[in-house]
Amino acid sequence: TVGAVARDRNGNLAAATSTGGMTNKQPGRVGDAPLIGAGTYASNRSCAVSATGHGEMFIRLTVARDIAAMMEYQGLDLAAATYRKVHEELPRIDGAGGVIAVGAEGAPVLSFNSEGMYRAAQCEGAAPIIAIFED
Amino acid sequence: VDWALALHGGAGTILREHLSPEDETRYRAGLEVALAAGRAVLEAGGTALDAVEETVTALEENPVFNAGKGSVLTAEGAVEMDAAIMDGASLDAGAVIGLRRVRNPVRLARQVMEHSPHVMLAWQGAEDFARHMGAETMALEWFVTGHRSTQLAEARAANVVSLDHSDGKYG
Repeated sequence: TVGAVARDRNGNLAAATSTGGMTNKQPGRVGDAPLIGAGTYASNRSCAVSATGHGEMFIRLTVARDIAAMMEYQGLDLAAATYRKVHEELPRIDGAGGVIAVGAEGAPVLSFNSEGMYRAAQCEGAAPIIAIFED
Repeated sequence: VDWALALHGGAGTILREHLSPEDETRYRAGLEVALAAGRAVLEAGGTALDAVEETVTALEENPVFNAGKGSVLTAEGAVEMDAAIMDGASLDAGAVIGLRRVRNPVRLARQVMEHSPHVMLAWQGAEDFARHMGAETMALEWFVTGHRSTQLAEARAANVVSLDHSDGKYG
């Protein structure tokens, strides 16, 4: 799975995700990537999110929209909402994977509970970050 | 407002000992190319929507990632690609499911969002829409790589389903 989130200079947010699924999957199996609210979501009121991992678990927890909802209704910041979903709730149902997210201000959040996540990020005026493992 | 961009190329049980220096170099190079594609849009004053589309398209074009060229294979040895895109300003969204021949699913997802009254199109309906929109299609050989064929053979032998970058299996 691959994905991207962005904030432009007008403050607008967007998210996109694309995938082949899982190796040796049953034909017809659909994961979270194309499901709006599970693997992909964007709202200027909160954040843009793209997810990757064990899709069935991300669907059950409506991960992307739930992160946005925690920001909208609970007032959590992006990092706290993302941490709760990825590190506290997903592992309880063997949900391996991660998300990338960006809000109306600040740097993107890249969070995963798996061994690694191929990822990159950059903010205007800052150096790019490219990483695979925890460090 | 400062622009910001992030991308992922998948997750899973990516063990250091299984990732050769050559492979790590290829992955990092692919991430940099994709980041540059989105960055170019945002630096020029473009929209977040264009930036995520260009970033994901660059990842779809790189065979090391599981989307577009380099997609993993189903139990029947086919590719079935899905994609979605969402505009945070309008809450407009588009998604496609089960594509087998469309070169860049994310671009078709955007066309669903912008040129259809629907949020999601799947399987034959999505393929028909792709033809109607003139989306570029490729033969199966474009999408299938030797690495993914090997992964499928190993998964079949072990009777498991696995994440795209995973040695952790879901039996």
